[in-house]
Amino acid sequence: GPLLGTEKDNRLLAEKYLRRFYGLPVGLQSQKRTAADFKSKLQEMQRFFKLEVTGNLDDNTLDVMTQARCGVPDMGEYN
Amino acid sequence: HFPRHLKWKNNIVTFRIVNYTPDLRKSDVDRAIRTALNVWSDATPLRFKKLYYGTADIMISFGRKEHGDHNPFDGPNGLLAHAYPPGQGIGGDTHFDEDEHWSKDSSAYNLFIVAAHELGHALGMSHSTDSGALMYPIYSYATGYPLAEDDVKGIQALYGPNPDHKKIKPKPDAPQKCDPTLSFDAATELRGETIIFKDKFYWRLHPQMHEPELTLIKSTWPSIPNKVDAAYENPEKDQVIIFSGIRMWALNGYNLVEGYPKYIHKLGLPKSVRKLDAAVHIKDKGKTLLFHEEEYWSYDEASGTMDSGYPRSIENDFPGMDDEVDAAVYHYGFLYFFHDHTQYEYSYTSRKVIRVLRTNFILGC
Repeated sequence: GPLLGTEKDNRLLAEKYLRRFYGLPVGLQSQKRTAADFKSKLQEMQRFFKLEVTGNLDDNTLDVMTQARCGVPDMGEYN
Repeated sequence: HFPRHLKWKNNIVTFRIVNYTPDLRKSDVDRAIRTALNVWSDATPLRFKKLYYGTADIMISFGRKEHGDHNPFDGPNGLLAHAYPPGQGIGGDTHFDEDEHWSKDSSAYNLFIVAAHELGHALGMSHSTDSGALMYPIYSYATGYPLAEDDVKGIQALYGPNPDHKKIKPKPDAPQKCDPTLSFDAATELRGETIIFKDKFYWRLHPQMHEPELTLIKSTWPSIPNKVDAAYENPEKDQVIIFSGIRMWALNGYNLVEGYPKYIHKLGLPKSVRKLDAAVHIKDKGKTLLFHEEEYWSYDEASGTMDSGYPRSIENDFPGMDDEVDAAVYHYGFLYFFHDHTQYEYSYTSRKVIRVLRTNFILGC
């Protein structure tokens, strides 16, 4: 079903976060591929912050994503 | 470290402060940057030379939104700063978000702490997964020497140790919740959550949270000490009392109650008690038990006086328990005592130990 307003906002926030800090690919990809990339990058982020690794956007993960932080990516090459 | 272990080739690294934030005096910015650089030079053979014009290895500036590197900031909060790993051109450059409010204390984002973290990047350090490390990506306020063991190991792997400073005292690494030898400093309830203090950190356990959350004490309560000896919640007053040495603080939720710290002797403890080991409030009785070495006292919250006939022996009154306690919490008629790496589940009504578990069982281990 369609995402509710808050869920959509949270999803957008998470995508932006994962793109910036975990190299979530941007651009045109199949919906299936996008969902798989999102899940695997989310798991990478949860592992880094020692959260429960679910691949789902739970409250604890969102809490971490909204905290003040350094702009340098946590993983991968820093361009 | 960053991929390819980027580092400066020379141990003398130049820096220049290109512009200043209006939030602080120029001299405060200079001091914050210099102190932040000293944090790293104390641990390594690196020396930092300030330039007033021209191009330095590390160019330090304040800017907002898109500020010239195609790596924009995001307005207040969120991203605070970023820095580039060692290299030519933009390499080593360190940028602070001017949309943040910068301070030299805990009232806003502390420039020294953020600068020390960013300059770590400028020297080749990547992010740490240790929440007690300076290189952990999330901002938290703390006082004292900012480098943890993990930071020191990281920077010394790149540049080696400082030949002149044989003794640097890194702050302890974040405690590992599943370490079988883990012991607690203190534990308390806080509005339905359990808070467990260990070194400079506390774990927050919520019935609906799968994983305990570990945070630096100072980042939540900058004015309480880094070491908590004992703590308890008085739900009637909606207060948590924190004990450290001969002083105690009262918290209302996450706010500090005015009029504190007070001396623990105000509770009626003898002057010979210089610190408590544990404290726990028995809600049904309105009593608070205060533990010190092998004895404990009972404090009546309603009258604000110590009950007569105390101190009494822990060993005699709590059969099956050790004779000392590190931390204690009370849930639905059960007392949970923690001593070293053992947890005792004690039935207050039947006056006996029901279960003996590892201390970190409460943390899901």
